[in-house]
Amino acid sequence: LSGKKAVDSSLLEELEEILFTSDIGVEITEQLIERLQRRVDRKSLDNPEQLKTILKEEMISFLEAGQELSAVNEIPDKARNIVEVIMFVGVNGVGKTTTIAKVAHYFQAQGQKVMLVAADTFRAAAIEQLQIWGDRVGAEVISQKRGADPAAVVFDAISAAKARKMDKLFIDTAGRLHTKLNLMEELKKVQRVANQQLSGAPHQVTLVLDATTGQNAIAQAQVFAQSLGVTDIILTKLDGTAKGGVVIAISQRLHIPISFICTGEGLEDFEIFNPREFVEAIFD
Amino acid sequence: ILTEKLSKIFQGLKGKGRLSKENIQEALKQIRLALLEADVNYKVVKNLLEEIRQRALGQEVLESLTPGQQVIKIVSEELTRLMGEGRRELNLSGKEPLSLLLVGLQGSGKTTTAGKLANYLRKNGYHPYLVPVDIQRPAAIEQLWKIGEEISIPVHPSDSTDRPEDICLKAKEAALRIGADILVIDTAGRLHIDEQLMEELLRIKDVIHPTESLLVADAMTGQDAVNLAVKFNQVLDITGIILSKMEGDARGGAALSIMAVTNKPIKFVGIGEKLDELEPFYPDRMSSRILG
Ligand SMILES: Nc1nc2c(ncn2[C@@H]2O[C@H](COP(=O)(O)OP(=O)(O)OP(=O)(O)O)[C@@H](O)[C@H]2O)c(=O)[nH]1
Ligand SMILES: Nc1nc2c(ncn2[C@@H]2O[C@H](COP(=O)(O)OP(=O)(O)OP(=O)(O)O)[C@@H](O)[C@H]2O)c(=O)[nH]1
Ligand SMILES: [Mg+2]
Ligand SMILES: [Mg+2]
Repeated sequence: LSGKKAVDSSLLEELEEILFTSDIGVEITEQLIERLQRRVDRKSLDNPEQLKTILKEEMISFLEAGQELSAVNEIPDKARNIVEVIMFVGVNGVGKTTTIAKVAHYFQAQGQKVMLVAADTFRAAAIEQLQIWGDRVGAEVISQKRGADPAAVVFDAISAAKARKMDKLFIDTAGRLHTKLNLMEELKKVQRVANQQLSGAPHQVTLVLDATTGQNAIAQAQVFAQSLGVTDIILTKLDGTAKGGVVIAISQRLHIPISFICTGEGLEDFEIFNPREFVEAIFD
Repeated sequence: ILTEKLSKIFQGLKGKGRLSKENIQEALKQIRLALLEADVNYKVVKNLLEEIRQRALGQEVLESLTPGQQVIKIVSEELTRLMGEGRRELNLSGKEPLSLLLVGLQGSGKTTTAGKLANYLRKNGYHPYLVPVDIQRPAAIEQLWKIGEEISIPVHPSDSTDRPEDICLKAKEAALRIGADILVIDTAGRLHIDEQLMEELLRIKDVIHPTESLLVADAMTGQDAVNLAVKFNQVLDITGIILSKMEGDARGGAALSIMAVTNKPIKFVGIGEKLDELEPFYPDRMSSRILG
C-alpha cells in the first residue's frame, strides 16, 4: 500500500508555477491545488499528465460557471426592431477602440447593420482613430467635436441609429482608471442618457480587459460591474505571451461571462471565447 | 496588509527575543503571498525570498531585541535594494541633437509619455522635437501632432509611406534646421515576440544612436512583465524604464520584476493622462506600495 496521501511536493511546485505565471493569482491557485489534492487518486499522485488533466477540468468548470450568463449567442429581439446598444468600457489602452472595429466587422459579416459612436471626446485623436476604423469596416461613425459631452454624442447617435433602423450601435468610451470616481460618474451619466433616449439602452456593457494585466483586472471588473453593471468581458492581446489567467478569478467571483477574445491588431484577430481552448493555452 | 500580518506572527515574542523556525517559515510564507498578490513575478519572488530567508536566519535577527521588526526591515531593504539600482536621471550628454527612443507593448502609454517627456525637457530648458514613427496604428501620427499642439512643441511631419528608420533620419535633419536639441521618438506598440518588429527597433536604434532607449511599461502588468522586459532589453539594451498609469491602484509588482530581470533603472512614472503628469521614480515609495 502506498503510504502517500498527497501529491509529490516538487510536482506540486511545477504545477503552481504554471498557474502563478499565468496570472491565475494566489486565491484561485490555492483553491485549484486544494481541489486537485481532494480529487486525485493514489495511483495518479505521481502522474503529471493526470494531475494536469484534473487541474484543467477544474479551471474549465470555474470558467463555465461564469459563462452561463452569456448573452452573446442570444438572437436579438428583431421582432421589436429595436437597435441593440452596446457600450464598451475599460481602463486606458486595453484595446476598446480596436475591439469595437472587430466586433462591428463580426456582426456586419452576419448581415447586421452597425453604427459606431465616438464617445471618447477626451483623448487626442480618439475620434479620428475610430473614424478610420469605421471607414475600414464600412460603418458610419457618429461624432462631435473633441471636448463635447460624451452623453450628448450618445444621445444623438441613438436617435440616428433608430432613424436609420440600425441593428447594432457600438459606443466607444474614453479609457479611464476605475479609481477615478468622477470619470466613473461620467460613464453612469452616459448610461442614464442612453436609457432616456431608448429605454433599456445600453443593452450590453462590455468590459475590455488586457491579457497582460495582472491581479488589478479583478479590481477593474469589480468597480466597473458595481458602477455600471457589466454584461460581458472581452479579453485582448492574447497573441502575446500573457495568458490572462486572472479572468478565472473574475469568472468565479463575479460570474461575468467572457464573450470574445482578441489575438492581434487586425479585424480578423477575433474569436468567440472557448473555455477549453483558453485553459489548454495556459498549459502550452 | 503585510506589516500587520508580520507583526501578528512575531507579537508573541516579547521578552522571549528569539524567533522560532516556525515563526520564520510563516513570515516567509506571508511575504511570498503578498508579493505574488502584488504581481511580482513568480521566479523573482522565489529568488528574493531566498535572500530574505538567509538574512532572517542570520545574526542580525538572532541577536535583535525586536526580531519581528528586524524581519520587516530586511524585507523592505531587500525590495528597495532591488529597485534602487542604476542611474535615474536622463542621460542628456552627447552630440546634438540627442535622441530618446520610446518602446513597449501596445497601449502601454508611449505616445502620451513622449508628450510628457518633451514637456518635461522643455521645462528644463531644452528644445525637444517630437517624432512620430508609428505608421501602423490608425491616427497615431495625428495623436502625437495633437499632443505637440497642446504643449506647443514642434512635431515632425512624418510621412507614413517612409520606413521608420528613414523618418528618424529626416527628423534629425529637420531638428538641426529648427535648432531642436533633443528628439523624442515615439514608436509603434509591438509584441516582444514579433521578431520582425523587434528587428525594426534595432534598425531604428542603429540609425539614430539614442542616448536613451526607454521601455514604457504599464504599472498593472502582471507576470508577463519579465517576458517583455527580458526581450526588449536583449534586443535593445534599454537604458531605463518608464512605468505608466501608476496613479491607479495596481500594486505595481511589475516594477520589481522588470528591474530584477534587466538591472535597468525606472527613471519616471506616469501618474495621469495629462501631459504634465510625469514624475521621478522613488524606490522606497514603490517598495511600500508593493508590500501593501
Ligand atoms: N497585439 C495586440 N494588440 C492589440 C489588440 N487589441 C488592441 N491592440 C492594440 O492595442 C493598442 C491600444 O488599442 P486601442 O484600441 O487604442 O485601446 P483603447 O482601449 O481604445 O485605448 P484608450 O482609448 O486610449 O483607452 C493599439 O495599438 C491596438 O492596435 C490585440 O488583441 N493584440
Ligand atoms: N491613467 C493614465 N493613463 C495613461 C497614462 N499614460 C498614458 N495613459 C493613457 O493610456 C492610453 C494609451 O496611451 P497611448 O499613449 O496611446 O499608448 P501607446 O503605448 O502609444 O499605444 P500604442 O501606440 O497603441 O502602442 C491613453 O488613454 C492614454 O491617455 C498614465 O500615466 N495614467
Ligand atoms: Mg480608445
Ligand atoms: Mg502610440
